[in-house]
Amino acid sequence: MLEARLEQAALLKKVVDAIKELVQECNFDCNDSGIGLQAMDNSHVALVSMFLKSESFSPFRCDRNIALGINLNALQKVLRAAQNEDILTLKAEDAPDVVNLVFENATADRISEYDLKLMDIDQEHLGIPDTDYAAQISMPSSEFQRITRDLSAISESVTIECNKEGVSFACEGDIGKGNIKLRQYTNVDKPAENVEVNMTEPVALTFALKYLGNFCKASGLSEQVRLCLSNEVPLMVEYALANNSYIRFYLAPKIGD
Amino acid sequence: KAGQGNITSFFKKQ
Repeated sequence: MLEARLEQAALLKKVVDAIKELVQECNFDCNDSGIGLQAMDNSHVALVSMFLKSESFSPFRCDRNIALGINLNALQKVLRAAQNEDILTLKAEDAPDVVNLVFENATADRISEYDLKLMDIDQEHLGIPDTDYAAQISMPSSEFQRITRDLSAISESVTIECNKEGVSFACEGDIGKGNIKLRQYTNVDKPAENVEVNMTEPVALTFALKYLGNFCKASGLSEQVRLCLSNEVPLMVEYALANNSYIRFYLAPKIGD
Repeated sequence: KAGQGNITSFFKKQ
């Protein structure tokens, strides 16, 4: 059986908010190391890979591998009944028809219990190769969200270029063009504001802004975001969570001229 | 005009 208790329901609420635009139905794969999820969007352009390590829960128990096939819209309806600060416990049997969710407020004078029906989801699992990315950029997630939003007003796609000068986000549309350059920046007192650029070779790739805008829905999960790029491979956008848990998005580049 | 790549052409089915 599965029993996983989260100190704050906010984490699961934010995870579902972050991925439900991309993916409507997916398996939550539970095993003794935690709860993972991998799913592509309908057009197979983007992929989300999330893992909540067992250490992110207290306690965490999962005796056997269990796949919880969940409609995220339905899960969100149930999660709306949880306050952000509620303690959230997920429970399921070994071959479950439902997942049980319990929300307790901090003073333990309210306990809400819901059963969410599960579904059989036949999902393809993709192997994500370990990649030594040519460029890695860490920046405030709010900054990335702003850049994505501002450029979306001008164009459908953005070219992310990383070279010795730093990193630039450039786009061109019917009304004109835009270009945002970021340089390395270190704030010892506020590390969340840091911009770090590590590059082993210059990279320039073009991506659809629509998907980047979807990824940015995860901004509330982490103050910093990491962009990893290599020429001719998908972009990885990572929001690191506590306890080495993470939510990562992959986006196939636009190809050709 | 640039086309959109597909994620399955980079990551293979397991």
